[in-house]
Amino acid sequence: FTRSRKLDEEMFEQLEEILIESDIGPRMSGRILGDLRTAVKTNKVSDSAGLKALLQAEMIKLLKSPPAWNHNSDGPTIILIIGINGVGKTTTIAKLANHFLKQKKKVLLAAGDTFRAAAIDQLKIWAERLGVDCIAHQDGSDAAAVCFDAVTAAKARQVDILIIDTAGRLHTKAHLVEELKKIKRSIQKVEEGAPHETLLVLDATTGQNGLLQAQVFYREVDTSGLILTKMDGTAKGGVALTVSNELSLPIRFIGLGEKIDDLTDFNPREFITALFE
Amino acid sequence: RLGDKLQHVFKKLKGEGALTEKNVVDALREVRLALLEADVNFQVVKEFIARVKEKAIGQEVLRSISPGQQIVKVVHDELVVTLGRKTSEISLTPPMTRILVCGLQGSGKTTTVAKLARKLKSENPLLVAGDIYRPAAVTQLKVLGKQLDIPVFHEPDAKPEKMIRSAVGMARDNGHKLIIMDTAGRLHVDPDMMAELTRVKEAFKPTETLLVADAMTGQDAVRIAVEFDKLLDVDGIILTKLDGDARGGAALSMRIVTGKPIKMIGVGEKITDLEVFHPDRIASRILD
Ligand SMILES: Nc1nc2c(ncn2[C@@H]2O[C@H](COP(=O)(O)OP(=O)(O)OP(=O)(O)O)[C@@H](O)[C@H]2O)c(=O)[nH]1
Ligand SMILES: Nc1nc2c(ncn2[C@@H]2O[C@H](COP(=O)(O)OP(=O)(O)OP(=O)(O)O)[C@@H](O)[C@H]2O)c(=O)[nH]1
Ligand SMILES: [Mg+2]
Ligand SMILES: [Mg+2]
Repeated sequence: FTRSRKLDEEMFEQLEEILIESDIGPRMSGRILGDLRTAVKTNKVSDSAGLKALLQAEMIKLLKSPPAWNHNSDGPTIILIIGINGVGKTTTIAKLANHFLKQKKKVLLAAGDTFRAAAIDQLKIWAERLGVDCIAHQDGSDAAAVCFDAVTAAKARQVDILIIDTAGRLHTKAHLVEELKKIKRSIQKVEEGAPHETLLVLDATTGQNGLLQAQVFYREVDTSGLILTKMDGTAKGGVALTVSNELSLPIRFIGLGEKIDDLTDFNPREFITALFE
Repeated sequence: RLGDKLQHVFKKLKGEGALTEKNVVDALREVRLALLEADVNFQVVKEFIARVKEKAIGQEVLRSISPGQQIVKVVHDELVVTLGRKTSEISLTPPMTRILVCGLQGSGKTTTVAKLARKLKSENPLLVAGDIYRPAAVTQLKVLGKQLDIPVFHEPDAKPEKMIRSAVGMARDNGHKLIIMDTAGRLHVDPDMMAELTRVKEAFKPTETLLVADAMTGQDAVRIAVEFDKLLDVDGIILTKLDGDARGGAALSMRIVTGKPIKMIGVGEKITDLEVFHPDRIASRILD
């Protein structure tokens, strides 16, 4: 009996290592394993395989049942894409547009990054490849004004989906977070319920800072969902689990590469299984 | 803050007689937690704590009236020593310095190339736009080059390794003493792209190969650094986006597993936002 007790403790340590190395974070890992110890009592687990299976089942539960998309029933559904620098927003917008085009939806894009060198050029190239229009002003123009025009155009042209790109910004830069709020207000002047979805893009290689990013963007601009990019690397993206659970935000999509088709619907079972590989 | 947490740990022990080694080992659990929360790699933390334990169970701690502070000092000093005691700069190699910049997608390479060029403007740099994949990547570098009045070389329809001959020729003919080459972001587990990088390095023969990495990288920092270093034998690392609130544990992980110095840090989106790496500042940040 003593021998099997020791094995259990070592097994818990091995599981803790897997969780922490997946970027779930030490506190969340501790919480998950604490819940697992409780579950072990009720489930009468007797070996390490059973323990691992129980843990995976518990973790899948943490990610299940996302709410339905907030679609606009009488007008374009407006999706605002936000996130810190370099996480993959612009590329993800191209993939999202492709996703909706395959559903026979009419899509319009907005080049809301008026700051970074060649940001507008970048989105325009994607729009051209997809055969969709892209509302854009000049480099250095007011982002809120571009978004205002884009929503106006989306309604006039009766598109199904408008996806708005924004400049990468660190959540620690108050003036840039303010700019996002201004963008939202401008959008709301044209369409009251908009943006219908505000999706935060998280890079799978990000560590615990992902949680800080999400907390600020959630509090300040009311994020409604997550997209996790660069899952084709070796990072497990565990911080997304912590964010999703803590803020009750659904992970909508996973980015798996740099091409237009490299976007899949988020699948909790696949995500958790991959975490343990 | 770690200092406060440790103070709390030791406050609970006051009046229980002299501090023992076991008390210190228990306190080191708080240090372990702080390092993991700061994104230092799990294995790296294990080895680092083992190293620190030797120093932490010394008499200065056991007899100190503020053992918590003593432990923080021991850990901080060990971090500074590990991160590299002095700051390590980019070396110039007359008559032609050749800097190759590489790293994962979105880490900040193109922006960093421009920042480096501005810093080393007195060398009359020529930039090479070697990212032929990302939409408007060449445009991005050309826009930045124009802002700095620094020329950007790009050979349309040429593979990056094939561009180098003409780029070096142009640099020599026009009195440039420095060439900085930007490359496409790539995954360390993408064999074709890593092979391309190897070919680029063989053709370019850089005098300085720099890995540009995001300061908020998590546990994967070790794997990324090892793979790039194994293939290219990098000369140094540049950590970007340190103007945020990422603790920067990736700095320790990457430094420990490759033994390569962190040379500079990116501290913003502006072309002026590049600073020399200071180990003590990053150490304080990791422990915060
Ligand atoms: N491997 C991989 N690369 C990706 C993925 N998503 C985006 N990228 C790459 O990441 C890099 C940055 O992508 P962008 O779309 O420019 O990122 P961004 O968030 O718009 O960047 P900023 O606008 O500068 O903040 C590009 O090289 C993309 O090709 C992904 O899922 N996997
Ligand atoms: N806040 C901040 N942003 C940075 C820093 N360095 C780069 N960026 C931003 O990060 C984003 C990505 O920078 P890029 O230079 O395009 O990155 P990259 O590595 O060349 O990207 P790929 O070529 O797609 O792999 C841009 O929005 C930059 O402005 C930094 O030190 N701080
Ligand atoms: Mg972008
Ligand atoms: Mg680039």
